[in-house]
Amino acid sequence: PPQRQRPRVLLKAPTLAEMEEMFVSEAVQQP
Amino acid sequence: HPVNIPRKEKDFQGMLEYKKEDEPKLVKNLILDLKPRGVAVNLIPGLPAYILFMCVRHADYLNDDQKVRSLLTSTINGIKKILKKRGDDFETVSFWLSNTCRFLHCLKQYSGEEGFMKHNTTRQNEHCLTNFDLAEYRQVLSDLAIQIYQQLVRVLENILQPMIVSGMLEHETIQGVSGVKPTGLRKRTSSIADEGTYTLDSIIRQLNTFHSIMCQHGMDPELIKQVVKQMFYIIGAVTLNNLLLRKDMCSWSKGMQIRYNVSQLEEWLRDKNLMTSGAKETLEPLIQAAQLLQVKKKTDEDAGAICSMCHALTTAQIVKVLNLYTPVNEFEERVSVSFIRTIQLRMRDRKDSPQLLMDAKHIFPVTFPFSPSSLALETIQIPASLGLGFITRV
Repeated sequence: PPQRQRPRVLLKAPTLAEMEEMFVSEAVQQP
Repeated sequence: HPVNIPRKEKDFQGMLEYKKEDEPKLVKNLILDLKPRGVAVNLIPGLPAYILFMCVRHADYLNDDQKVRSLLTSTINGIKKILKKRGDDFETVSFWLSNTCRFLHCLKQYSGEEGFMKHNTTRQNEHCLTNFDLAEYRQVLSDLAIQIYQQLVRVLENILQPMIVSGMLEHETIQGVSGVKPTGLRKRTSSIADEGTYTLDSIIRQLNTFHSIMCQHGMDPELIKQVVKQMFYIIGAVTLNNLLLRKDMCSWSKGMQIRYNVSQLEEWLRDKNLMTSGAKETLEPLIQAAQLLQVKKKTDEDAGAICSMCHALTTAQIVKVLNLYTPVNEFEERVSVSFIRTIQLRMRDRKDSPQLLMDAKHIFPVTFPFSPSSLALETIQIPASLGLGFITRV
């Protein structure tokens, strides 16, 4: 296995439902 | 324009570079506008998933968390959007279920977590993500895959539903068994009426279509097995429920016909190497109901045999079949009230539910066993037909 220099950074993810809400609100904001 | 100098595959690192502002175009061309029946037919199975993952790899390589987040969010929303638009099309749903699972497997295979690296080549291990741990996004993708799976089940259910009663119960392929039709059976006098009738062959043809589409899309064999098990459950449950509601379906000859139909479905499973899918087992209640129509129903010994044979049926279902049983010729007779009483007494200690009809809408929980790919990312080429000229192989 490759040697890793440092631990990877955990990318926090929204849930599927939160993602959809973000998506809907972004679409509304766009003209 | 930059000059395109062909490079050897070993020079590529299995990444795809794209500009942040091209992300909407990437999602549009690769997800929203891609027609599974058109361009996608000639693609290697799972190509959209590999392309998206190779884009993620490049954003990870740049250590650009915003770019990674944005691409993953747009990808997930793009898939949801196309499934909202064409969610009743089996091919579209199967295509995106296969690709979502492949994308999920890639995120695991190249996560750098030892448990997922066992089958990787040295080169594949060099392609693991460097900067970010995407475990939380894997969870979101897994949730999305579950949603898509449930959508796939609803689509195939809508297609199969109108075929089941006609193909499994009404249509008779065994000639000369029934002789006289039992009372209450509508006799078709016009051949025109039969033209729109589904037969067992219609069902088998439909199963073949579903199966070949899923294989074409490179769906994981373990996932195909789960879809097939679910299809068989629907066929079995809808058939049994209709048998339990129709007196004209409860005769010795119908039992014979059902057993023949079930044997054909089993033959299909064998032919497709799907005997270990658990699909056949979902037909057990129907198989036992068909046997119940055919066994002797007179003596105490008969009652004992029925009770030990019909373990997949509830008491309510057994009693209902016996009550509905209708002789079609002079060699058969109705089941006596005392025989039914004997059965009820013998079954008294069984702690089964009072349920008569099966829940035909039940969906078995789905799992997506990890399935790493041997494909080398650095060898993947992007066909011009995808319209992704704005991304560069790195």
